[in-house]
Amino acid sequence: LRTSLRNTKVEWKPIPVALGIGFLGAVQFYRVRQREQRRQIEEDEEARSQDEGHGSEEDEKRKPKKRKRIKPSGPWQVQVMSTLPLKGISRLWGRFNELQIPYYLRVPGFKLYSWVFGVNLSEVSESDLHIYPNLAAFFYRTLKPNIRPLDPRSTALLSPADGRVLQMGMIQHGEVEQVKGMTYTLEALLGTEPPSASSDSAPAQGPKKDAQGLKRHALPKEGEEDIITSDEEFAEVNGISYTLPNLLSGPKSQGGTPAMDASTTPKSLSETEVRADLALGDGRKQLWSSPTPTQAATALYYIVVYLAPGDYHRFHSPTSWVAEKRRHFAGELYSVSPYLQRTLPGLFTLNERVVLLGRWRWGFFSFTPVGATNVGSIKINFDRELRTNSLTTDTAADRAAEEAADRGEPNPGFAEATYAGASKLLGGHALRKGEEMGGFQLG
Amino acid sequence: STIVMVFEAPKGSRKSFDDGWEEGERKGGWQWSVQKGQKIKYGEAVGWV
Repeated sequence: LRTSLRNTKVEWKPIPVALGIGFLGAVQFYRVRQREQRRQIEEDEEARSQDEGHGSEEDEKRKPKKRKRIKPSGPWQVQVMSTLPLKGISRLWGRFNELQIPYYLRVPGFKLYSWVFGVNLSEVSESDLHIYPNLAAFFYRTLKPNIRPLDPRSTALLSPADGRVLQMGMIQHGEVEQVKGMTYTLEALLGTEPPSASSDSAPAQGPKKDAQGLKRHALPKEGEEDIITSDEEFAEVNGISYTLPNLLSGPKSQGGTPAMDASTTPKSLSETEVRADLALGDGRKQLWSSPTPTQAATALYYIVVYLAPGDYHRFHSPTSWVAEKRRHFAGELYSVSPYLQRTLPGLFTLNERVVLLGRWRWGFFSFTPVGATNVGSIKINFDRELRTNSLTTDTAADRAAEEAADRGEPNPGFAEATYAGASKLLGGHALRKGEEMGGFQLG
Repeated sequence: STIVMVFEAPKGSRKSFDDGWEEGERKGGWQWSVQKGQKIKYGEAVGWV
């Protein structure tokens, strides 16, 4: 044996990459399982100690509650799926797709992917597919300019992305109408009721001066929606007082009639501010110049658009609107395939999603991209802080929970941010119709 | 992946452009212009007021 060992030439060979990745996946899977079991034991102990009434009420409230693992109900396939470390798998999938593809394999590789998932390569902005270093970059491809003309009607709401309409309808009693047998409560989907009813960023009553000394108009309460009396003082900028009519048409002339039309708005507003106001103002102009539509009955509508793996995965603003708030639900990452939508009730309230809340010309408007296992990362171009499907996501959600616990409030389940800066007067981020808002990324 | 839009709009009525309404007239409310299951492209209208 000694002589054969000594005489045998040692040859090193690379272990196949796939085996290595499989091994890493198994290690990660084992580790996550251990962590889940440990967490399960802690939760059981906690529940048992609560039963026994240990610790004072106050202590319990102050101690930050650990985020309970979401346990969906559903058939055995769903139970099996809920034991999988979906986030781990999604992040692994993302890592895998960021691996550089050898230069000469790119074109055949992307053509195969396009053939399998029905990608129309003639619409891709880059004709030379070598440019895309990996599948993640190809997945987040852009389209040729003007290949998607926008519907010319000014009152039309556009589809934000390529996809298929899964469900649409009117919302009755705060519930999204039956989506393939599943009913969602609006509150569960968006967090709480729409901001207009309980926007905590609005001063409770009466206009108040904020840091720059600007008077802010109190957002209307339930029932008083969007009815702003025309000569109520709306804002004061650089010593010029504005009411809604003259915000769009400049300061009042002596006779009290607007001195200028909307196109000659006062120079003291920056262009973006004016744009934001016009985006809202347009609607509001209709609010006060003709019988206001919101005095006509309004209703809540919803539409669900499903993006298949081969679709163009960037999304665009469906209309001119102002995004005021963002609520980021860390959630799980189940697949959102039509099959799972049929079998997993409440899927959209479980998955990681980013709820953008704001207003358009007819009132409340919300835009919610929902992540999935293979596309767990949601990117919003104008939200630099947002990190989805990453370890920082979980910590952000836990931090929100702790802050809520400190305030003695229940865990909101989401991390919230408010957009400011598009308009000093109104706040929020103004979006134009058709403007790219962000997209879904692999992993 | 999926996108859900929830929005407020004037209550719809069954009338539509075919009835000779001019665009922008206040007579109608929200109108859907898509069907369930329909494939749609970015930029196409899903409905209008």
